[in-house]
Amino acid sequence: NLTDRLQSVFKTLRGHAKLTEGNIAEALREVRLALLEADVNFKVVKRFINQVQERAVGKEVFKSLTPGQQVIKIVHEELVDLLGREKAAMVRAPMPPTVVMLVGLQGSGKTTSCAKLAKTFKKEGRQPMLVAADIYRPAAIDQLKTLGTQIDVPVYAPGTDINPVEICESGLAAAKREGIDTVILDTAGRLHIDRALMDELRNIKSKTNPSEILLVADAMTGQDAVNIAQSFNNDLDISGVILTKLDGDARGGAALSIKSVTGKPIKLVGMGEKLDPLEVFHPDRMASRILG
Amino acid sequence: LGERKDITSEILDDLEELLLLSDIGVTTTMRIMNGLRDKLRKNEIRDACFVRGFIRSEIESILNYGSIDTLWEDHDPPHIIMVVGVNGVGKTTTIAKLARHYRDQGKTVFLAAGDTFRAGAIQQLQEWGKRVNAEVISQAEGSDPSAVAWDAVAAAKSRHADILIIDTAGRLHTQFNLMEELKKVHRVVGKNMPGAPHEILLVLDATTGQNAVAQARLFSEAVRVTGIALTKLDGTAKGGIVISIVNDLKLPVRYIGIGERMDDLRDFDPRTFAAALFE
Ligand SMILES: Nc1nc2c(ncn2[C@@H]2O[C@H](COP(=O)(O)OP(=O)(O)OP(=O)(O)O)[C@@H](O)[C@H]2O)c(=O)[nH]1
Ligand SMILES: Nc1nc2c(ncn2[C@@H]2O[C@H](COP(=O)(O)OP(=O)(O)OP(=O)(O)O)[C@@H](O)[C@H]2O)c(=O)[nH]1
Ligand SMILES: [Mg+2]
Ligand SMILES: [Mg+2]
Repeated sequence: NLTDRLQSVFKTLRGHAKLTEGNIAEALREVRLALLEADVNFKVVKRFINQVQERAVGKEVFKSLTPGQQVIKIVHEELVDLLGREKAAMVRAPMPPTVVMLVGLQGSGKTTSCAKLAKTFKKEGRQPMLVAADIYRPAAIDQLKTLGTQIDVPVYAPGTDINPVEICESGLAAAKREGIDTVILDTAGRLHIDRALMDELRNIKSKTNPSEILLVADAMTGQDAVNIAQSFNNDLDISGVILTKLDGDARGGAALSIKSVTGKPIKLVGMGEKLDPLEVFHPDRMASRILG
Repeated sequence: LGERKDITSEILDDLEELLLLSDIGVTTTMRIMNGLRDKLRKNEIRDACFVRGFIRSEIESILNYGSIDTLWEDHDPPHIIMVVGVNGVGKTTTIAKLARHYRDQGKTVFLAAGDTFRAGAIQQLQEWGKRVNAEVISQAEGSDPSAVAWDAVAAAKSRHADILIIDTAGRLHTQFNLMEELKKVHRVVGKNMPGAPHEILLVLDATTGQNAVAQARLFSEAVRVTGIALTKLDGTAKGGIVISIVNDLKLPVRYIGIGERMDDLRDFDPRTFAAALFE
């Protein structure tokens, strides 16, 4: 693993020495490889390594740490800073209902995450409603209705003959009439390069004015994470990210890529298929996971 | 001479970046780049501008492993295909596309609703079955997937279906119990028809990074994966993860998914795929 690789890089450097450009070049090469293996985007890695180098050069090697540990400590801290130290809470609208919109690529875990959110809101004493705005995927509405029944949350589902923008608009109107305080919009998966479908999302946004637009991204996404995140953010000005399937063994470098190109916080993570709550994002745990 | 060295190193840097950005992975990229630098040093490649073409054909030959129509001419019908993979990669949709492909050839196709766990999974396959004109064998939600598989094989045999495609629930390769469940489905199918399933397709999502390698490895250890279907190539991801998988695990890529409709399936073509990496 990275710690062992850095130990061997530094085996000739002792305490009281300074970290110089020369002696950390090799170490930074190892860090670069580790980040690429973890699926952090190539360009994001480049920027990150430069940042680490600026911080590391000139530092004295602490007596209590080996030079390898010193570099890892700097890398780890830099990673945590980048991933977002401040805990980003979920935003609520000044006047109910709060609208939360989930968007993302096909199969990333939006529908499941909508249900997890609804269940959590309900436990917090809120009155959530789910809106079935995916009219394209076969039985998508059945899927959301089944989940709604499982967690005893109403599902607004006028069917596949109404367009998604109208579904979201009328869902919001229905929510206002029925004392619902949180509306969760489950949108269809789509490609960030599908102009018509991205415009559909922009229309839903302008008609429902969400307090949260959350990009749902799969933790095992590779280099493409930057393209996806950048597009969704440029089109919608997302408010945050939900990273799903973190219960697998993907290193999750996509987290760094996404945060780095959008600047938007990773608010929640999905840790399973069942409807257990989405968990709070822990940047320090994510940093360790990415570094392997 | 010094300027030529600079141009060469810039070309090589650009190439390395392109390979990494395609999700080819660090180890495979380094191996390709080292092999390339070696050839340049020995003057086996005349000039740095021939480098891309050289790498493209090297990748193409790696991917040329295993041709497509060899699998099902040598046994009685039904030809049984089991489809596996992690969550959300496109298994159910790929099954619909395959069913459509075989229906176009005039074959009778049965589908087994082997995902008895996820909300709406059975209905999703039933909806597709109607659209592509394939009969769906299912049981109640929550029933044992092996029981559904057994039933489906029995039905396909007794009613003379040409093809049976078995859908399974998405599962992470790290979930021990679910991988055991998959092995059981595999065994049960073989019990009802020796030699079956004749094909086991592992579905991989082209947007996936290096985790795809672990997926391929562990699914192949659990069941006899015979090929890969790489989905969502209509996006911007290049799907370079298949290169090390084909090379190291000797698993051929059979199909690619290029969209969400029933016609959006293509036979894998190594040449087009390798060329697309360089676009
Ligand atoms: N292991 C695991 N599986 C998950 C998680 N979140 C979702 N899934 C599974 O991933 C698959 C896809 O989830 P969906 O909720 O249908 O994804 P989606 O984004 O709504 O898909 P589309 O609507 O087709 O774009 C399902 O099998 C889910 O059970 C998670 O955190 N962990
Ligand atoms: N753009 C695109 N989307 C695809 C492709 N294949 C599948 N999808 C979409 O990906 C999403 C997930 O597809 P499913 O077939 O439900 O995936 P799955 O592997 O069966 O999912 P689980 O059963 O929940 O594990 C759906 O929205 C599909 O329409 C493809 O080739 N291109
Ligand atoms: Mg969905
Ligand atoms: Mg499925």
